[in-house]
Amino acid sequence: SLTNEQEKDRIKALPGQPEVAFSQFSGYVTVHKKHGRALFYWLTEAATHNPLENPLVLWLNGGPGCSSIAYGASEEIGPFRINETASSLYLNKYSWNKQANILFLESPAGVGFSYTNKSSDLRDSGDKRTARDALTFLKRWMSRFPQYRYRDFYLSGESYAGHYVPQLAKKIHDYNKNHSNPFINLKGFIVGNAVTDIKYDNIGTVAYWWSHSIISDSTYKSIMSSCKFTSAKYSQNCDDAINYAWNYEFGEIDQYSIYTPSCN
Amino acid sequence: CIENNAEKYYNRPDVQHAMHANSTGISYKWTACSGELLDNWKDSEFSMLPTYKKLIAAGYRIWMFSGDTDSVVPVTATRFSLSHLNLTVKTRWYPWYLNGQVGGWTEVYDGLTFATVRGAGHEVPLLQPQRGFLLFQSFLAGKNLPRS
Repeated sequence: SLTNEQEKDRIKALPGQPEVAFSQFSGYVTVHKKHGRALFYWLTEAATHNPLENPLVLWLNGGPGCSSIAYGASEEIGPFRINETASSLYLNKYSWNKQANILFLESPAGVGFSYTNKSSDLRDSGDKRTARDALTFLKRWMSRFPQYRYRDFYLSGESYAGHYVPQLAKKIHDYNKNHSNPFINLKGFIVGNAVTDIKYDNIGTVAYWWSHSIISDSTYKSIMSSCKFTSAKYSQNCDDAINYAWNYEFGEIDQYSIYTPSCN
Repeated sequence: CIENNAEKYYNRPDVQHAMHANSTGISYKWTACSGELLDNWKDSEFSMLPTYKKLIAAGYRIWMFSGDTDSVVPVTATRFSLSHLNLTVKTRWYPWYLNGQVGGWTEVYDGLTFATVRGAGHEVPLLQPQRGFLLFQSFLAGKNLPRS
């Protein structure tokens, strides 16, 4: 039986939404009572004959500071797309909820609808607290949705979630090690275009810029000779070389998709 | 410009009501990315590779993929980082197919599967939704991507 709290979160229908057979829930889970930090989630259950048989998949976008509802849910893997005038929704033929129950989480507090009552929280967020709050969210969310306890569970995400996902996976792993019958049944994770290692990511990124003819040979040489990428802080020469590339060689492209039109 | 649609839709009061969102009356509009969080991000791990090593050793199913037209976290960035895990190759590099077309390339290591998605950018399911869906299906099934 669904908990009362769960029923309170049920979405009857979104404005302009087409008729669907799967259930949806959304709402807040408090992750830090004293600071009034609460994370917002949106669950789109599996569009299958019995969602109870399908795994649960948590999706996180990166940034840091970007919303899984703005990107993951609304333009990537969610069941709906928003039309140009934002007056109605239409179905995504390749929605991932055709295979699984998809849980979108706006994380950390300050992203999207997720909020904090302590405004200083917005100026000292970081990997550690984000992972800690996300684990707290999961434990409390699974109390509200006990039908998902012990269910096959996967994490997924892209970009800076290349940090969030493995860090949360590690937290879950350590939490489970200290509990005899762990209810967060993590089986694995999948990440796309994931921020992984500052040094190697940067070297590989500059190689991509050069091999895809976005930057000149001389700029490639000046970046590779002045940038060590051994710390998050770049030297002035390195900064100058990269800024030159961005300002004079890249041109007006969509860096996130270099062969499609850029958005003016 | 597709994210402009979300900026409009999720700031509609009737949408927020239907989603039980913004119940405390947040003092700022809903937006796709918070500049304040990004500009003030405090701790960020230099490398996730040590965490990957621990999670691979713990036996989790781990897949990484790259849309190959992204220049922000491009496919060569991920491949170069992955190469420093020194994983053993189980199934050598091969093209995977969907509808008779190469959907991308993949290589399976002991403990991790890597795949590219041809013609997709940073947000793979946005530009190559069908290829992204097959990738997800294969991941959930624990099966290698199709060779034909």
